[in-house]
Amino acid sequence: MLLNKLELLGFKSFPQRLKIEFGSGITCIVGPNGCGKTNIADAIRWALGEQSAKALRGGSMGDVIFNGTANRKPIGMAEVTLTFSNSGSLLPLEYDEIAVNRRVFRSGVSEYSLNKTPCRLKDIKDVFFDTGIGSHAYSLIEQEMVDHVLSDNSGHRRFLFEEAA
Amino acid sequence: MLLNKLELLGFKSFPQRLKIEFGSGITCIVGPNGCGKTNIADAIRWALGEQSAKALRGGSMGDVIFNGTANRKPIGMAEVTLTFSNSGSLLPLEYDEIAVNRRVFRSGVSEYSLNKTPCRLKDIKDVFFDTGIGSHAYSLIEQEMVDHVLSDNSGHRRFLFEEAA
Amino acid sequence: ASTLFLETFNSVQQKFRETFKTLFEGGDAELRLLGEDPLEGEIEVVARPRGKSLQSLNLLSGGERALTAIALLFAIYLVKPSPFCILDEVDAPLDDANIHRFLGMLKTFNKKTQFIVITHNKRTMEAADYLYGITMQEPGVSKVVSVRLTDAGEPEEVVEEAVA
Amino acid sequence: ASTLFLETFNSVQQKFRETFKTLFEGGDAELRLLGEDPLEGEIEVVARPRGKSLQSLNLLSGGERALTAIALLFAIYLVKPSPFCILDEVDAPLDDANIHRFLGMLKTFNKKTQFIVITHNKRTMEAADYLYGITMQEPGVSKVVSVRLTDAGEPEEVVEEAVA
Ligand SMILES: Nc1ncnc2c1ncn2[C@@H]1O[C@H](COP(=O)(O)OP(=O)(O)OP(=O)(O)O)[C@@H](O)[C@H]1O
Ligand SMILES: Nc1ncnc2c1ncn2[C@@H]1O[C@H](COP(=O)(O)OP(=O)(O)OP(=O)(O)O)[C@@H](O)[C@H]1O
Ligand SMILES: [Mg+2]
Ligand SMILES: [Mg+2]
Repeated sequence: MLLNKLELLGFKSFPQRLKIEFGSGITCIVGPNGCGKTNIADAIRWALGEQSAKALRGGSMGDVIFNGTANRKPIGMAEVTLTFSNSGSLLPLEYDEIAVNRRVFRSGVSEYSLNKTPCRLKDIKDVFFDTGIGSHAYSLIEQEMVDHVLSDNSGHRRFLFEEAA
Repeated sequence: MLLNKLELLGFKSFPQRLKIEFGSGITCIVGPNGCGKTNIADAIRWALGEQSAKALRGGSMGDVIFNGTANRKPIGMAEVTLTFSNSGSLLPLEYDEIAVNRRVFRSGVSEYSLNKTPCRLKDIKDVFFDTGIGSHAYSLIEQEMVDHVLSDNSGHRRFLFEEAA
Repeated sequence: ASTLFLETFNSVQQKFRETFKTLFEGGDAELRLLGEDPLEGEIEVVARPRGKSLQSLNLLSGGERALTAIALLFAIYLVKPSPFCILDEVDAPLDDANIHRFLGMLKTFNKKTQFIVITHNKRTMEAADYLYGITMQEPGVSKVVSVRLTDAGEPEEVVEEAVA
Repeated sequence: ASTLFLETFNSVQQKFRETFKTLFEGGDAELRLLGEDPLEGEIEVVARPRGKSLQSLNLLSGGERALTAIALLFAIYLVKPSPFCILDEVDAPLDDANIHRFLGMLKTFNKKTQFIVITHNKRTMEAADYLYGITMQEPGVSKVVSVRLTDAGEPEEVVEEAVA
């Protein structure tokens, strides 16, 4: 299964619709400090059901909605769509492509859909269960991981092992 | 006042005597990962009286003593000498140069001297009091400082302010 | 559950020895499960770069710790792969030689694994199959542009020339 | 003690606004003392890069946080200087433009301040008045060598030719 496409609208520093297509192999994302690279990683993990606002650096889930700049007003909704190709038919559904969509409003309420059909978060987690996609902490590796993974307190490590088991 | 010279013997990865001379302005220290650069910063802060083994990444003070490699045995003592020129006569003593020396043995016992005269740690702290040298947390800036300085818990920030006051 | 955990632990243990040896070009590392109960015991990480003596992880340098963590995370990844893996500036504390080994390891994963690598490092950019640049020409508003590397290895925006 | 603290706080507050504006080429930042008692209150840091809207520090990027922390630490340093300051790889999360501004700020300190800067970054090395290399030719044993930068900006050991 391959991640084909990421589409964002209103997510963090992306007020206007944006699309990024991914191929197989290594895709590098570059740019100056603060331009939005980690926000893209946040969008991917958010669309897959990340529930912790803190993991996305916010205080509440509404913090992922574009909140304006000196020249633009805040907006009321954030939306991210991740499209996977079902090559290798890893996914239990009978589609060639699976589009996972999540949107959130200022109220903090999130809505999910699979190939445009509204569903619950649980349905998305079920579809991806055991494909290796989802909340695997070891498939998003960031700077702070080093101290978490090597710390004297082996709690983080244990969590990673249990996820892999 | 200027830091003139750093001499190490048996400190961490420096089993043999080593001298580094500093001029005014910017001195850059470069080299591959794990070659000993941060150990040099540790040596400077240790010689000025750092009492926390943890701040030096060890479990106990004896961890700063060279503990051997595949080809060399551990040794029994670590020693660091920092030499300052008393330009501007900031220091209360009547010397042109002040050499601060600290040594530690496997027992964990530290010995201090000023210009080769044995003294207590308190004497060293008194000499440098109010010259701006010593345990100022803001004059050794390392990677983890960012999170400490900006964290939601303002304890670290307060400590820096109180030191500066 | 306990058996499954032990199996996973042993596989990761074995992979970790390999990834560590590759990234450090030698040295040893292992994982130890302390205590009687596999489901409760502490997992200890032991690492010894080539030629150095065995010490606590805390005494390792910033770069050595980062590389050890990468070796462990890749070991877990090899045991239970995901279709894609996001690496956010993990190369920041690494020197040129270690970045080279790290990129070498990335390339040994078959093309079925997608790596999304966020970086400021030119060598990492050279290893990319695709390169995207994010810019904020309008402050606070992110845009995506195609990027290529100049002869000097610097990233520059690919500006599509309007055909007259 | 309370008066002294307030004086220091106000001086740092003022310097921080300046260092932040310099390092971010605009934007605003300030420090706030919360609560009634200056000796007990929380010290809050507020930072808003140019053109962006005001948000919690946690939403800032890794590089923006590092630069904000550097601005604050330099502000404290300007209020109560030490004869020397050690900077250990603080440039690691910064992009080229921010490293340039950071080095620019280092150079505004008069020569009476000694900076000991540990770095892997070539631009930072170019700014040095003196360059020392640490090597471990024998594993686990550190040695100091003199270093200079090649035309390509790479550090290389200065090997003294034995005069025949
Ligand atoms: N809800 C939001 N609305 C508008 N802007 C936001 C929002 N959340 C975050 N941002 C902005 O996004 C920027 C951070 O982006 P990001 O963390 O992706 O940077 P980055 O490209 O990873 O940079 P670095 O190289 O420093 O890590 C911040 O300046 C922040 O103000
Ligand atoms: N007591 C000791 N005896 C011998 N070696 C030691 C001792 N304490 C630390 N070391 C070694 O010193 C090395 C770490 O050095 P240091 O932290 O200075 O590296 P560095 O040059 O800062 O690298 P990086 O660029 O990765 O930060 C480790 O490999 C560690 O094994
Ligand atoms: Mg980032
Ligand atoms: Mg270091």
